[in-house]
Formats: sequence, structure tokens, C-alpha cells
Amino acid sequence: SRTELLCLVFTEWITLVQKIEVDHYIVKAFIKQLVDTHVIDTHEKFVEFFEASISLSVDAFKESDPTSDVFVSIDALAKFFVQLLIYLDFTEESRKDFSSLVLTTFVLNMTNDHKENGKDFNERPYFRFLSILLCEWEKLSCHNFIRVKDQTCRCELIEFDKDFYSIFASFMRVYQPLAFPCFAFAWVTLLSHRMVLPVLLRMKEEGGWEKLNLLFIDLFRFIDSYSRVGDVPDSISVLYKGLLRVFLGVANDVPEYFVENHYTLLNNLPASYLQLKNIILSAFPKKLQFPNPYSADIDMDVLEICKKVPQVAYDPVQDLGTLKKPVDSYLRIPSSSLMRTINSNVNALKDLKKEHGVGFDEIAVNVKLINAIVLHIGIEAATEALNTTKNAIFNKNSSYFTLLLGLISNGSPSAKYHIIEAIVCQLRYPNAQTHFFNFVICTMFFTDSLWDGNGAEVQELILRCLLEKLFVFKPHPWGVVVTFTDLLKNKDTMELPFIKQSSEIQSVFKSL
Amino acid sequence: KLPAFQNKHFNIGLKNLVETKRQIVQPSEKLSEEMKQELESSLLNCPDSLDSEVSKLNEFQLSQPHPTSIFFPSEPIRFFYNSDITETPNLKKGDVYSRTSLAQIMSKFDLDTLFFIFYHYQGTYEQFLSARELSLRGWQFNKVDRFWYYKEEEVSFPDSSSNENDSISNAGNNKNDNNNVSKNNDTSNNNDETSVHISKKDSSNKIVTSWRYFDYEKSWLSRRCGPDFVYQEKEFEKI
Amino acid sequence: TGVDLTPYIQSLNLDPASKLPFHHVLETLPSPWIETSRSDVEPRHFIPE
Repeated sequence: SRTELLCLVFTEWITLVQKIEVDHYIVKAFIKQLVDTHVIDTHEKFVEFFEASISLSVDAFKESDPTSDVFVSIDALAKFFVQLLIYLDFTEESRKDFSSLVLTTFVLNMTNDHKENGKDFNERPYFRFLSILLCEWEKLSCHNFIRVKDQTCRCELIEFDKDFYSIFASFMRVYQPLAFPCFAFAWVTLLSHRMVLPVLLRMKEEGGWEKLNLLFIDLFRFIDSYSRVGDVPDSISVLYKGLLRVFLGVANDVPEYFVENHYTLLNNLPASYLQLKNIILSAFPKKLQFPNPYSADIDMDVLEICKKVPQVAYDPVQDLGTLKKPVDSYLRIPSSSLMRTINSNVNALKDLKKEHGVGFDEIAVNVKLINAIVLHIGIEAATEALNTTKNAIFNKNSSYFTLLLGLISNGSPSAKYHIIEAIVCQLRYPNAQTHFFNFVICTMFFTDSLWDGNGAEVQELILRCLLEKLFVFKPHPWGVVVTFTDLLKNKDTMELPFIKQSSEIQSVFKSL
Repeated sequence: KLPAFQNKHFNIGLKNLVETKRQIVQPSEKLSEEMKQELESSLLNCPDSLDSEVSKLNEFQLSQPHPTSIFFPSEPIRFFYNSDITETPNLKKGDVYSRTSLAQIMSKFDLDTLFFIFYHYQGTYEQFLSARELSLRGWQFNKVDRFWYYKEEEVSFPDSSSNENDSISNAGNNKNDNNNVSKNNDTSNNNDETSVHISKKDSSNKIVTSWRYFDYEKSWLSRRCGPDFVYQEKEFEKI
Repeated sequence: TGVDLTPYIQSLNLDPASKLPFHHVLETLPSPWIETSRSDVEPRHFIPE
């Protein structure tokens, strides 16, 4: 049959690459002959060939002695793809489209295998193909594709390099864990692969961070869908631990990724994953030096680093939508009508949203909008403090403060919690935003007159939000520790009725 | 009815793929039994570090299988090597490779072994690591003649009868008297013609620089360079 | 409440007490899980011709 003939041809290729380096001229001749003899000269025929090759490779894996080299065929297939990207003629079709075709064929094959075999599906050969593809591409692309002799081809490949990773990341979203639970562990291994994660982290300007955000969010959605506080299946727990380790790696290698993308990540992180949240919020730019947050005498007013405005990769103003104008207008000239408009949008959510948080399972406020408003205020306040005097901004009469005050005063209990939580999430490493929000929290906590007799409710929420970040295992964000210390320094804090009422809470605070 | 679904190569796969999309758009409320089994199967088949390793097609093992004593370990060299990394001086360099087992093991290899790997396993990761190790030990690779060179510096304490401005061109044997402190980790002391250069460090000491190269072509020994050797930086690989 | 990250940090050779120089963990990460990190993986490298 045609399939058998194609398998024979592919077997020739496997034999070839076992004997020679891919740089050898015979490889180019082989591929050229495949085209000239009409084996892969059209899309149709190429797809047929590739499907036959994948089937053969996967079958070879399944039938091989596990102690032998089970990946010979699949490795050869990955090499084949990379060599095609060098030697095929791309005058009429781009490498982007061709790569998409190959990966589409790959995905569809994997889908069919999964459909046929269900829980007996084995992810390893598919993972191996993608892993070797990455390794081969890395080997080829080293030093700006110096191994490619044809200079025209070399220039084209240099141009294509970022697209390669972009397409790879896009296809990863196709076989994400929600769609293919049978591939979940391979997927996480692929996400953290040494030839892809560091590359995407280096591709900040070329959209690498955006792709990475989407991939992490896909994983968050999966673990969120199938875990509840107190009820986490074992396999999800293992996935989570893998993610934790990967996050530690990212926090070490490129903490700037967390620093600049904290808003996007936190908007999609499950509410109960407190330690992951802390890892993101505890990140700080490499080489930044700052005092130990547990020192008794930290004063952000005198720390030079607290004047620096942190970078954000995604401007939250894009999420304000129609509220951008009212919020910016209020910040320029506060008015009660603008406050009413903003409040009504924040408190309005068409349907209850399921959110498995600590102490709640649903939310009735627009949390994403709240997060956007709070961060936008923080960015504007920090930037403005550089241009004017600090006292104009760090002032309970400034519009930045009064907007937050108004949102909390007029909000439902749920809104109050989420607004305060959003503020506390901005207490990160020492910077101008942390400094501003530290001022906000301390002022709100210690100025009872702001609340028309309802100050205790706000104080309790503030302490709850801070405590939620501190009672989990480390790391703890610098700003949270410093702010919490500021609140505890005041002896009256321990006398607050909601602390004294519960001996459990009292002992927690005493030990802290 | 879309054309893609009429394509005989894609129509079955596409239908199956569309089914998987439903879960992305609207995940089910609970982890179904089927999904749970798939997830557990994925955990069972989870790829490990060997699955992520580079392809070994066209590569031959650094050491050929041969009968060994049962007392010798049989794990491949890539398995984690437990060593106290604080004891290994080259780890202070802190590059990506410094914490890998293979690089740590190579830091214990003698020069003969490193040169053997470099010249006989070309194009391999092992060759790369041996080059790295040689470089860390002060050897430099000449891209033109493919030899490795080593710059030796000796601090020479002159005796009372010597003239501080002496320069030596064609010296005979290099004498290692008790006053000489030599930075030398080569495998042999072959006393060929010497190319030396004397510079004044201060009024009492002189630094004598000489170059060695490893002769991989003929003698498989480290030899001193001839008097006409001139160091040309651009000929050397920047590792 | 999360987990104690000490074993995770140590498994990545990130122990700050060791005072070793900074290194990129992700460039040589064998696997997200310690249990499947049985061996080193070949990192990126370039071999001049």
C-alpha cells in the first residue's frame, strides 16, 4: 500500500541519520530527491508521508524493548522536520505556514491515538518528538544559524526563529491539560523544557512573555477547575508541586517576568493558591538590595528605592474599558458623580461567578475591574509623586486616596474585601507603588474618622488580607511584612475587639 | 461542512480535536472518572529527564561497553554525581555547566583524558566540556593549527651575580632550581628548545614566560614551543 | 498554607547559604519533578567547527 511504501522511505531516512551527521550533503540530496520523485512535493503528499511516519514511530516506540533505544524513529522524525525547514523551497509558502501544517498533522495524529486508546494512551513518544524538535532547532539556531552555509537561507532562518517559538507555544495551547488530561504531565514538562522556557523568557520584546502568560494561565485554569480547598486529587497535587518548582526557577532566573506580569498572572491565578501568589509577589529585580523586612525600624519615606516606579508589562488601563475616562477624570478632579459611576460598575456583576477562594465560593463583584483600578491608581500615584511633591500624593485628601476610600466605603462586604485584597497585592518589593499602598493601608487602618463608625470592619479586612499572605509558608512579600509590622507596632491593634474575641486569633497575633 | 472537514486526512482528527476544545471553553464541574484515569495515566507515563535528553542518533558512546568488574558502577555518566560542589574550584565560575555531573567529573580528569576526549570525540557535548575544562585550567585553543597552548610563567629570583637587564634568546635546558616557582600542570617535562621572555617585575624578581603546546599529532605529550613562536591572539578561540 | 519550599530550593541548588555564584536553573532543569530528574540533561552549547 502507499502507506507501506512511505514507511519504507521513512525507514531509509532513519537509517541515514543513524550513520551521518545532519550537516552532511547527503541529507540535502535525500530531501531533494523526496521532492523530485514526488514523495512530498504537495501538501497532500507531505501530510500522508508525515502521518505514516508518525504512526510508524509511535508503533515502534510501543513495540520496542523498553530497555533498548525506543526513540530511534521518533528522533529521526523530529530531525526530518528541522531539515525540511532548511532545504525545502519556501518561495511560495512560508516556513510559518509549513510549520503550522506539520504541527497540525502531529496534533491530529495525537488526538486520534488518544481517542482510540483512551486511558491507555501513552504521552511519551509525542513528548519526545516535541523535545527533540526543540533540541534540534536549538542546535541549528546556535550562533545565528552559523551551521547553515547558504547565506540567504541563513538570513531567512534568523528571521523565522522567533516565529518558530511563537508557533510552538501556540500549539502547546491546543494540547493543554484541559483538552488532553492524558498529556498533562508531558505538557508541564514541555512548558518547563530547558530549550523553551528560558527562550520565551528571553523573548520579552518579541511577545515571549505574552505567550508564557497564556500558557501559565491555561495551567492555572486546569488546576483550578479540579481542586477545591481541602479537596485536591493526588495527581493535581503532583502537578501543582511541579508548577511550584518551575515558578521557583523562574523567580531565580528571570524575576523581572513576575515583577512585570504580576497583574496578568494574579488575575488568573486561583484565589486559594496563596503560596504561588506569594512567590509571584515576592519577586524583585535582580541585584536590587534592600533592608530586611523584619528590621524594626524600616521607614519607606527615607528609602531611595521606594521612589522608583516599577515596570509593568501590561498596562491595566486597557482593562478599565469605559471606566477609564471616569477614573482618570476623578483622579484629576474628584467628584461624587464620578465616584457613583465607578462604584456602580465595580459592584455590578451580571451573574455570580464561581471562585474557589479562602472563605468564599462565589463572587458578586467585578474583581478584574477592581484589580485594574487599584493598579492603575498605584501607577498614576507613583508616577505623579515623582513629578510633584510626595506630600501631595501621600495625603488622605489626594484623589488617589479618596478614590480608594470611596470604593471601599460604598462597596458591599465582598467589594470591600476584594479592593483591600487588591491593594495588599501591590505591597511587593520596595518601590514607589509599595510605598504608596503602604501609606494607604496604614492611613485607612489608623484613621477611624474616615469610616463613619465602621472602621473595625475595614481594620479586620486589612488584617485578614495581610494575614492570608503571612500564615502560608514562605516566601512573604517584603511590603506585606513591613506593613503588617507597622500595624502591629501600635499597641492598640492588639486591643481591637475582633482580635480579643477569639483566643485563637489573639495567640496568632501575639506570636507574630 | 467546512472544507477542512472534507479533507480525508483531517476530517476524523478534526472532529476529535473539536471535542477536546469543549473542555477548554467550558471545563466540566468535576473531575470525571474518565478524566481522573487519564490524568493518572499521564502521571504514570510522565516523561523523565532521559526522555528530555538530546537524540543519540549518529553518536557513539564515550565508552564502549566492555566487561568490567562488578565493583565498578554501571550507571551512565550522566546520572547525578553526588559531590560536594563547594570543593570544586571551577564551580566558582558559576556558568550553566558547572553544576552538571559531567562537568564536575571532568574537573577531576587529568590532562591526557581531556585531550583524548577533545580530539577523539569531535562534535560531541563531551568534547565541548573537555574544551571548557581545559580552558578553565588555563589552556588556549589555536583555531589555525588545532593545538592547545599553555602559557607558563615562572618567577625567577636572580642571584647576586646576574645582570637585571639580561635577556635570553636561545636557552638550553630550563633549569628548575630551588628559587623557581613554577605554574605548571602539564603531564611531562620535555626539555626542548625554549622560547622564553623575561620581564622585570621589580628590581628583585623576573617573570619568565614560556609557552607549551600539547602535541596530539605525534608524541602525545606536552612540549615547549620553539623560539619562533609568537602568540597571536586572533588565532585563538575565545571560549 | 502551601509547603515548606526548602527541599525544592535545595533540589534546584538555589540554597542562598551556600554562597555559590548565581546560576540559571532553567537552562539545565531536567524535569519539574525531583522524582523524574534522575539524570542531567544536555544544556545548550555551541561547538565551533
